[in-house]
Amino acid sequence: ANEGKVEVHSVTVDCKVTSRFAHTVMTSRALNKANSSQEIFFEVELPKTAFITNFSMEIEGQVYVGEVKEKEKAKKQYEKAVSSGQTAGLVKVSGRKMEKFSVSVNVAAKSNVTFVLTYEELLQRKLGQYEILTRVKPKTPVNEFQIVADIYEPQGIAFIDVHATFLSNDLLPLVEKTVTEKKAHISFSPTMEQQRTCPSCDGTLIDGDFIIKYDVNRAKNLGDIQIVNGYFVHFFAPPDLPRVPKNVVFVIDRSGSMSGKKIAQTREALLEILKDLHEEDFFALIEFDHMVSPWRQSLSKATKDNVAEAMKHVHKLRDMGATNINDAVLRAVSMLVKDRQAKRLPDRSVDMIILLTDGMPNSGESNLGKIQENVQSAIGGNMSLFCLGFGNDVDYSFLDVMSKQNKGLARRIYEASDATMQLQGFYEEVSSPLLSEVDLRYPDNAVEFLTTNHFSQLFNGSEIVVAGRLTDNDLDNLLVEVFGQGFEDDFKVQGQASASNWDVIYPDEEYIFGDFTERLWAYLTIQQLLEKSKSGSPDEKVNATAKALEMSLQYSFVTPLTSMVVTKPETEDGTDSPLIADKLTEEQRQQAERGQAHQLASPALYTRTHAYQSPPTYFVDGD
Amino acid sequence: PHFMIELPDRGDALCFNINDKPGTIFTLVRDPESGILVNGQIIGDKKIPPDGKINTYFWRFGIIHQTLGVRLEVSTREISVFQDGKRVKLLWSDTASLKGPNVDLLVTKDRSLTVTLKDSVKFVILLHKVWEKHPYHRDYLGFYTLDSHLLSPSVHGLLGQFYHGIEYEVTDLRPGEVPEKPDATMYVKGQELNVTRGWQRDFRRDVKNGENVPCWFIHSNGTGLIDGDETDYIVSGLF
Repeated sequence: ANEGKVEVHSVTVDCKVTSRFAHTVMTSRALNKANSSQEIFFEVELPKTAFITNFSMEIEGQVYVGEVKEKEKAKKQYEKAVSSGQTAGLVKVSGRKMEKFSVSVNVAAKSNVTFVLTYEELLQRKLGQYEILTRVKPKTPVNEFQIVADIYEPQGIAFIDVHATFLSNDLLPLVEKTVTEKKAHISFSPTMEQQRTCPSCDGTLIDGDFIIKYDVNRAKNLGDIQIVNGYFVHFFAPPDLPRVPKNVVFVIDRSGSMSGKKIAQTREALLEILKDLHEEDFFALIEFDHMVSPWRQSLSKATKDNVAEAMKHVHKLRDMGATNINDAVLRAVSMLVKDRQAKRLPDRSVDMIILLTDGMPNSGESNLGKIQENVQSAIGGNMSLFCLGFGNDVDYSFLDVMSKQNKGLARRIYEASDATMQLQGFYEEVSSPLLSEVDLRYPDNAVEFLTTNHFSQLFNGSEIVVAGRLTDNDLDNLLVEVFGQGFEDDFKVQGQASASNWDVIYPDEEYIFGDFTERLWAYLTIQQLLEKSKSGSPDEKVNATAKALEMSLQYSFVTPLTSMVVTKPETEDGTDSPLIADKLTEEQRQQAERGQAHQLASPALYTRTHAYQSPPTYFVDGD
Repeated sequence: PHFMIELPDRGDALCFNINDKPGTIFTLVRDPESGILVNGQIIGDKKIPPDGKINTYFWRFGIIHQTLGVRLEVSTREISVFQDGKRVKLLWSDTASLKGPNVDLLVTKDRSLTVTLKDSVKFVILLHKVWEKHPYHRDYLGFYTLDSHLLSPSVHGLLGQFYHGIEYEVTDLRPGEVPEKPDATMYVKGQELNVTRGWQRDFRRDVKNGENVPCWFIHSNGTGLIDGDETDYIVSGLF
């Protein structure tokens, strides 16, 4: 705000990761040097996979703390403030991986303000690594600037890489990295002078992404099970499993809207993907507009000759016509079914369809619900459907639901110069199944509130995570079994997990771990309930939404069902100007990108209600 | 431990904390007329937490009903009932009920013990099980009076003194240290106290998370609200 009249004293990012569960606190302190009050803005970007858990502002010694409330209720409660434009909190999309949280407050002359934002996320293993992404843009050099990350991984840290988009040769040595077997400490704390673009300049070099990438030592067979505080989490990604051959049908949209860059990038990506096919894989190409045109009538083994033929065909890919997704996908399904029936495909192999489209179906069946129904019924749980939504015109939620109904997942492909890389990257993630129909089992009488424990596939470079609550706090050994179908044999392991003594693993640490396993479990459960609330039966959707809401409130997570509400100090005209932070869904992000600004709004003090029961009670209990 | 006095007639509640050295035994209820006594002993965390705040909790209660000749000792480990020279031991790990002429007990596995003493008092003791390997915390107990209307007017103790109601007024609501917790002035027992609006938790329906109950918090170990100070309630033995 008003450059020169606001001094940013400190910007600190403190990230603690314990067994992939990251807890990040961003703090910023500024002084209004002006002789009159002025609006000071706090804008930060956080990963879209993270949930905000806390936000507070300290102004003139008064702390204003955020509270997580039910989104719909908060909206209704503050409709009036919303309609009169008294809203302040805003969450916006910021690129592909981040979303922006911004607030502004009026700060009196010569006064300080401190903003603290906390968010949490479960880091996902992709292509063999976890990534912690911190985006920093302090705009001017800051007296105290610090990024600190402490990573605690009881499995042991296999490698750790740190880089930042703004790291020059001068700044690079300032990144301190201390890695021991199970712990890593990373810090970056340039002085004000080191931050400057030139010795007497006001500009700062610090502007961009600070990225930490690491992996843990993979535990063989059973995986790694951690039992802490009555909750357990099971990480499963054993090393050295042979990949399972796949039978993949690429269903490619070549309709008119794909013209220009999109069709060129699709062509380019397909050529690279075809090159990467393993010889034991089978593949097919089906192009579609209003017509469906298979390259061949059945799948072909990925021999050098067949791949070369396919590449020649891909070179000829041209855009034309309308979009008939229904018939194209159904054709892919029937091709796989027929080839299976004719025993042209190996017994132990995985069937998958990869659909790439950029638009809404407008030819043949165009009712989205009906298409989902047709596809689900044709697939019948026998293959996986992965969908790539190219650009902003496609209805992403339609693809997302359709994939999830069919053991797959969807991904948005952003229209940009790197779209080819995005397409390839997604393919790389899903192209190496190691196991299929993976079941992780625990004794019914020992665990409850288990997160999803059946997975259609385990892909190379990814990780399966299951968490749950133990019914017995004193449990020393938890019996665990994992079943799956591998390339040559069935995968079956059994073993016992025991609670580790964290005091022994990290003897020099204070008790920092608290309830991270419980929060990890809650985060995972909420994510899965939110998925279920989109793709389950009507009853399941209602129940999943209600449960996800209850847990979001209980664990103070800002999810798409809740809002973080902070009452700001009164402005000079005596009005309260509350602010609210929401969590965007992928659909909302897409809408926002289409130009529909997503403004979220308002609210004031919230009174908790408690149903008093008669007669009176008098009690004493723990604090 | 946190104490809570719920006053449904007023739609309000009062609360305070009592802390002392681990090992201290407090009298919670003493009714000389009916011969009822409830004492509780506190323990602390396994070691001092990083914030340096020592938390104490009840881990053992001794309950006597002299007239009925019943004595109960309830700890986080086990439950013992002594009557007519006999001892019955119950475990928290079993669901069990015991119905006698003077006393009814109901143990809900790893969760609660409901005690009904004939024609006098009904209460429930909650077991809070903490992860065994937790570096700081350990198991503790909560004590909830469910029915006390048959006790005599002379009943006393840290909880007992409130069984027949309490008169108080709260005025002068003003901003506190945090916006959600305003301060106010409370007039009670002829004194003027600075109190703070806050919440404490009732764990009866949800033993893990509890439910927040808004209440007026009386600072400094309930000074001004309780008769005397907390040291007046310290006793040397559980019975």
